[in-house]
Amino acid sequence: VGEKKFHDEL
Amino acid sequence: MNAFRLLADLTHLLSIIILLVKIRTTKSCAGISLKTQDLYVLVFISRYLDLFTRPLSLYNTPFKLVFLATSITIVYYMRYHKVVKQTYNKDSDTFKHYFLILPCAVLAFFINPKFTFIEVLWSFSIYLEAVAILPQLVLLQSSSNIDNLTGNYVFMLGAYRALYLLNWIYRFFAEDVVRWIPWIAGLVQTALYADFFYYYIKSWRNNERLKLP
Repeated sequence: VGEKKFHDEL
Repeated sequence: MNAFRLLADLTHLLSIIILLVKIRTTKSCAGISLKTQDLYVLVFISRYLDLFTRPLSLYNTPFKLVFLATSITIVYYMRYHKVVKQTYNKDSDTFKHYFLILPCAVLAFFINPKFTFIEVLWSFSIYLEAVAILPQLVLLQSSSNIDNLTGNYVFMLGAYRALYLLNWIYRFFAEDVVRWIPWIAGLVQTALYADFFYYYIKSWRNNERLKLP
């Protein structure tokens, strides 16, 4: 589970 | 992207549209807490500073810009519009909202995904959003009758985070995504609406005007 995915939500 | 997430974001957008329609067509912000709206401006500014640091997204970026612009517009109307500002229930909007900010900032300082400026601000915005509805709920409790648009606005605003909970459950199973900070904050946020949901659905089923005891 990568760092990049963390802020893909609003 | 899954259906829960899309529905959640559209519900959030719809809640804001309902509030803007109420303010623009009735030229009134009666029943709306300026303190809650102030907190949302702070939530969106602190969360969406990443507009400057993260690559643009066809989906997220327009939403972020719209949430920022509309929250600022709403506060502007309530504070400065010469007709709208006179309808603000200042004397009933009594919640000490500044007392929410410091605990959220302290929590964000200690509990965050990474100790950087952007990540701490992001955590702060997640915590603050969870409790930002409190002044609004207190104001509604002191209102003898709640107009339909205000009731629908608060309902949609609560429903949006509840739909995010479903999105998180889906993502946990489908994508192995584990995100404790937004999960717990989102659970608290949704739980704060429980009472409101109960009376909203009850009044809707009985075809009565919404009133909180």
